Amino acid sequence: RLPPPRPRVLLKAPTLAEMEEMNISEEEESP
Amino acid sequence: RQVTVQRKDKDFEGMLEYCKEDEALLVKILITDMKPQMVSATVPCLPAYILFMCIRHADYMNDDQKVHSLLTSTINAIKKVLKKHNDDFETTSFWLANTSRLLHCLKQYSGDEAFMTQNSSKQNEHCLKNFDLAEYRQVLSDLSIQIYQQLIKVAEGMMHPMIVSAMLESESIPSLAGVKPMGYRHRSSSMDGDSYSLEGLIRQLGIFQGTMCDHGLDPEIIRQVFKQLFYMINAVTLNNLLLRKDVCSWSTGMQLRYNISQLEEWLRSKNLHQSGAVATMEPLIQATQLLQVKKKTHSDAEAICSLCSVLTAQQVVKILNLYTPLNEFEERVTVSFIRDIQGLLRDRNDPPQLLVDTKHAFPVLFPYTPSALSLETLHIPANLGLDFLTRV
Repeated sequence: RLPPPRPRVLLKAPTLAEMEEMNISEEEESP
Repeated sequence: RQVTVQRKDKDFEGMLEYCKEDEALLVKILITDMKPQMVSATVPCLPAYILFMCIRHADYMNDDQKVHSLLTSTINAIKKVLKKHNDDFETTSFWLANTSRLLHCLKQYSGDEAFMTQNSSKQNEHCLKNFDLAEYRQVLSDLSIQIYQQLIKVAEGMMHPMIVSAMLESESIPSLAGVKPMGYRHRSSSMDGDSYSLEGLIRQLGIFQGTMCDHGLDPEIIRQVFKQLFYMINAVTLNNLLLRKDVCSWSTGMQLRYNISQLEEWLRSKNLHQSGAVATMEPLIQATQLLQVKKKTHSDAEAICSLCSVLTAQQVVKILNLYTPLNEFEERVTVSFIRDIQGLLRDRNDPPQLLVDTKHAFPVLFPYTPSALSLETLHIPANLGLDFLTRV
């Protein structure tokens, strides 16, 4: 029995490279 | 070693609830501080399943920030662990298995019918309710490719120093020991003969295979790893053969053919024979045959040309030029014979370079591999210290 089809909200994700950049800047900010 | 189960599995929905404040601890336990041995006695890819069950609960609660935060922390933590252990095969294999499993879970429970065909009805009930995580699937797919490339790099780095001595210099056929071309002494690039024997190389392949299987890496990915590693064995051995007169002899041809057959036997014993690994060894197999066939008449030349279909004309001629008779009874290959071969191979459209590209990488594919595991039956070992997770 399949669940009734229901629209799901697309969760936007940064690319791997963008995540890397965000991660680097977070690390730079933290002492 | 199991968490006490207070309710029957059927009462669980295959989700794990956690407080937002515990996310950092969850990621620390499951990723940053995780050692593959800590979960070796459990279902393979346990961290991936636990993380997915946490994502499911955040999805169920319609909390997009929580889903986003956990996935981002997970991906960043995996990248950090891989960076820290960038020369460790076991860690890299473990995270390749878990990252690709998390990717498969995001597909299997996405609600997309294309990924649901092999699901049980219970698994279909466990599909994500609120969010489409297709963009995160792309990130995890990119990350899996990065980890695969690291895995190959680590394995190649470990195998590279073993290949020449194991394939060309070790004497695995006892009766051939000491049968060397005149004027050459045994040359070994290894400091420790034992560790670089053919047996040592095969033992190393077995360690790679056993580790990847223990971690629950998809068999299709394991096959691609061995195709790539066998390509390197072929390339490094053939390049050495093309540059060294002392190994271009009938006896090395014999020894090498025996060594390749041992590698083929190993692939068969591990059910990896259909991986394409044997085909990558074809140039080397043809080189061994070239060392062993008669090289005298025009019909010998024709036979060599049809035999050496994947060697370039330049490689065939080079091996014939380097060929060194074993003793005074065996003749050197004549200049006219080599000219005959060159004439026969003139029309081949070969690449200009003599040596094989040892760095060539086959494109990797991660075919979708759904799991038969029912999330509601998953048990979390108490020793992981995840008692802040609540089964829902």
